[in-house]
Amino acid sequence: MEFIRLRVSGFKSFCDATELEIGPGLTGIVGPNGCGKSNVVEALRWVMGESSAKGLRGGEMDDVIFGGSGLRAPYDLAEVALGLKRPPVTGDDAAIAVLPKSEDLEISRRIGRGTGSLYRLNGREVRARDIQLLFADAGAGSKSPAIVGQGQVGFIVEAKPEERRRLLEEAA
Amino acid sequence: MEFIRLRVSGFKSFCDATELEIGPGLTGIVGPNGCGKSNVVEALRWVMGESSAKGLRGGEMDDVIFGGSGLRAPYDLAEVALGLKRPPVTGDDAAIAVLPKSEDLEISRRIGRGTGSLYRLNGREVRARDIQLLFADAGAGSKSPAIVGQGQVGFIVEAKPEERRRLLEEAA
Amino acid sequence: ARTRLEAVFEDVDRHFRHLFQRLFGGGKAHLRLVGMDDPLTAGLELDAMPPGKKLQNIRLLSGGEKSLTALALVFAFFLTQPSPLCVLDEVDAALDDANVERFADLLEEMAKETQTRFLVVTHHPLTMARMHRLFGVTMAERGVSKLVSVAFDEAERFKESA
Amino acid sequence: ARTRLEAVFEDVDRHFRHLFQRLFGGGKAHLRLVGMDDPLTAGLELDAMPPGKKLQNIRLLSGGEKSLTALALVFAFFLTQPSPLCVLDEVDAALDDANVERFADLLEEMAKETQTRFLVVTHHPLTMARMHRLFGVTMAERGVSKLVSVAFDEAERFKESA
Ligand SMILES: Nc1ncnc2c1ncn2[C@@H]1O[C@H](COP(=O)(O)OP(=O)(O)OP(=O)(O)O)[C@@H](O)[C@H]1O
Ligand SMILES: Nc1ncnc2c1ncn2[C@@H]1O[C@H](COP(=O)(O)OP(=O)(O)OP(=O)(O)O)[C@@H](O)[C@H]1O
Ligand SMILES: [Mg+2]
Ligand SMILES: [Mg+2]
Repeated sequence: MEFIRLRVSGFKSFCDATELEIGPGLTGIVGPNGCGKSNVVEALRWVMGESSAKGLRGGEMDDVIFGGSGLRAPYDLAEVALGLKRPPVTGDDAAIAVLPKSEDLEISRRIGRGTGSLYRLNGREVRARDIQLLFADAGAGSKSPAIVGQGQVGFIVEAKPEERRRLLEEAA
Repeated sequence: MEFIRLRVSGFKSFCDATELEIGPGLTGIVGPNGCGKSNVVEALRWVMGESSAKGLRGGEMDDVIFGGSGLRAPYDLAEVALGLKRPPVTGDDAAIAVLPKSEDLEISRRIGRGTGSLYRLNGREVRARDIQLLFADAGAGSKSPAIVGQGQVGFIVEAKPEERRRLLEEAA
Repeated sequence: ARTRLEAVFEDVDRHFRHLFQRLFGGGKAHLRLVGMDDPLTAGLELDAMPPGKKLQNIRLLSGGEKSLTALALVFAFFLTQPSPLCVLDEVDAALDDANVERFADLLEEMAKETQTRFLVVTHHPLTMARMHRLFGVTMAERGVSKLVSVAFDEAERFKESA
Repeated sequence: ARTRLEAVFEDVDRHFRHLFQRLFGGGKAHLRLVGMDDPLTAGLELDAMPPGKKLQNIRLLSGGEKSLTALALVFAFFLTQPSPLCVLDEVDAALDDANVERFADLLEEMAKETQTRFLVVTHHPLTMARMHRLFGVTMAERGVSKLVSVAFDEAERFKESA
């Protein structure tokens, strides 16, 4: 599975639609304090099935919807879409019935104020569970050790031994 | 009260005696990762009466004594001395009986492995309580908001409202 | 006890509002005492609005914005009850260059206006350049730390690990 | 289940030992499984000894040493179970220049050896310089973020706050 692009609209400080190309190798994300770099990381974790508002620095999940700025009114809708490429389908893969045969996948998550989240896979509505499974199988879930949030790098060293074991189990 | 110098010996990675002059205005402390910068800050908090080993990144208070290096054996003693200058004694100051009349003060704390800490004020043994009171009156105790440890700067913003109130009370 | 706490609160709040605007180059922030009917559980709340943004929960602030807001509050306490010593251990780690400059401007001013002595641990060249003197901590012998006074032109060499 | 966990443990431990020495330029570190008699409470312990130092409680490690040790472990998990994506948000904030270079060397090598795509958020010029491409996040309109592709010579300008 390859991550190709991330499109964000109405999510946190990204009120207008904007897109990040995720090329091979190393992509740097730069900019001044408070400009929205960590919001990009959270948009990625959100579309991959993150279910905890607190894990996205919010009080409730609606906090991810653009809350307005000095000049703009708040929005009521947020959407993040992730473009992926998958290796051609093999026998056991087909077991995840939701996966379309094509190699290009688009996963999107949309939330309306007060109306909850909706996931789609290539346009068809799916459950959060299906999306979380899809990423867990590829070793890339929203809780994977491969996503290190700001200020979190020391966590693995400060964590209790049982918490570290859980990371080992995820990798197993 | 003015802080003039800090002498460290046998404390954490400072096995040989070494001294920091604390001049007026801004003194920068620089050096590569792991060289001992935060150990200097902890030496200062320790001589000012810090009583929690965990607050000094240790398991027990003996962890502050030089534990050896690749080439050196562990030490059994650690001592930190702090040179201060005090404004001339006035009426109510004399109430803190332990304070000598002179303007130059030297506060030291020494610990032996397994034998506990000993405080001295200008050579005379005093209790931890006397030292903590001395600094609290000058608004400079080891828990004062004016000493911000590494990684702690965000604490005030992340703390619960009651915890912040306690800082207000200290300043009152 | 209450009126004393409220008097200190007003001082800290006044300094905090002013320092926040200095550090952010604009915006608004203030403190709030909540639950004062029971002084034992009363708390100090914080509202902060960086320039051009809406007032939100302070948890939504970015890493750098959180450091700056916290520094404004630390210095606000400080101006209310001056302390002979202030120690800051890598408080500039999350700041971009422009915010490091604003932080350093404020430090220089605090050093001029008060008798306080500051010890500032930093890796940031912009912060180092504003210091009145520098001490380097070396581990010439691995595992053994020593303190040496450093001239400004040598400071670059000091930053490097062995 | 046990043998599988133990097999993964051995892989992660092997990678961790090797990566720790690469990032610290020496020293020793290893992982330990403790309390395995009860798999539900078993834990993963960590021993780390930077070059020239004695083995101590990992809590005594410095800020920068902690970040490097943690990165060695994150990458060790990563090499054991490759992931299509790795995201690192300012993991270099506590590192001095020499350690940023070692971290960036390792990143470049991981990018060559695996198919993984990396997103690296950073303020550090030395890390930026090693990226294959840069995206800037701007707030040209205050409070409103946009993503734009940035040429390397423009990167310096991007770092500055408005
Ligand atoms: N729902 C929302 N609506 C509008 N703005 C939001 C929303 N949630 C967060 N923000 C804004 O996003 C900003 C934080 O962005 P972010 O944490 O991504 O910054 P950053 O680029 O990572 O900065 P730093 O370098 O300091 O870590 C905050 O100023 C906050 O006001
Ligand atoms: N009791 C002790 N005996 C010997 N060495 C010790 C002792 N306690 C801590 N150390 C050593 O001190 C080092 C940490 O020093 P310190 O935290 O002051 O570094 P630092 O200069 O602040 O680095 P950074 O820039 O990464 O924050 C550790 O490597 C640890 O091994
Ligand atoms: Mg951030
Ligand atoms: Mg440190």
